Amino acid sequence: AWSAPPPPPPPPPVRDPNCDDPDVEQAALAAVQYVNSNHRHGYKYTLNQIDKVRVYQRRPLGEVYVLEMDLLETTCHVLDPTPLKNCIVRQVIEHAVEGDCDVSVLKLDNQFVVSNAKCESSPDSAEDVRKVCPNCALLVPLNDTKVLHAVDAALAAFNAQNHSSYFKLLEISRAQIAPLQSSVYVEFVVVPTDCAPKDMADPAACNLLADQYGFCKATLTEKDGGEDVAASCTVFGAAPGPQPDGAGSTVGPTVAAGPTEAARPVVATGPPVVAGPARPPVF
Amino acid sequence: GVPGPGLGVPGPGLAAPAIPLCPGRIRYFKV
Repeated sequence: AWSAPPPPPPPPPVRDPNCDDPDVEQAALAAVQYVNSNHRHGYKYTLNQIDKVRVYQRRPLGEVYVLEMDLLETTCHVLDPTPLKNCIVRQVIEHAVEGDCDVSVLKLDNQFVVSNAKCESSPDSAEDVRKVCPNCALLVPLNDTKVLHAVDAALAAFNAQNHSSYFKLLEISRAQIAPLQSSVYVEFVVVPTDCAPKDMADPAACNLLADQYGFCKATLTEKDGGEDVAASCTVFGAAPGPQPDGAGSTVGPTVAAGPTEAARPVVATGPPVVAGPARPPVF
Repeated sequence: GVPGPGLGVPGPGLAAPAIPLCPGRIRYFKV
């Protein structure tokens, strides 16, 4: 008598592949992309290590990768269009920030789709930073009064440079104070508005221009009873208009200029504020 | 010349020594 061959044994419901397995890495990279595209503040993260992985069979088709992974903060803001592969990882001496993520990724038809992700970020310990750099500045809360003052001073100085637009603060992204507390380092995001800086009377009446961002770094240093502020901003997006010096705001370096009268209250002494190069439009 | 218990090649039904598969490689540095 003829009988059908026995059906193949069902695949095991669970397997534990190598954390460095190419499929596991692909699932992790899909999860990193998902995380970066789903937070609107702070910086992009990049994959540092896959801690654990377990793969479950999904009925009727596919597999679910459940991962634990470590990420590291980069220097690219999430609104910065720079591709992640070109972003630099924050080093320990900059007080690195780590992200711990639990994610689930569905693999179906060789495509990886993230179904959920939960992440927590935490800075490296101050002790770890001091081990390699005793005098390096450490992260401080973004609402610290010294931080707020440094950002106000830097933005005022930047706006005093006769840009074609008045820039508004979008967010403070990072702040560090050195152990001696004589200088405050801040990173923040600004957005150009439809107001011209010279005619700007009421900042509240100025509207933000869409899809244009400036990423600023500034250091405010207390000096001889006054303050020095040095700031540079890289602006991405369409040109709001020509610069007073005749150079387009999207080409070439913006000319470094000394503080204007409006900047004097916040730029007491020291070197002029320097505006960084504006890059070509990317949006 | 006869190996004692626990030595030599695992017999039938015995698993080979487990190789740690995870965590994976560190790409930058450990925080």
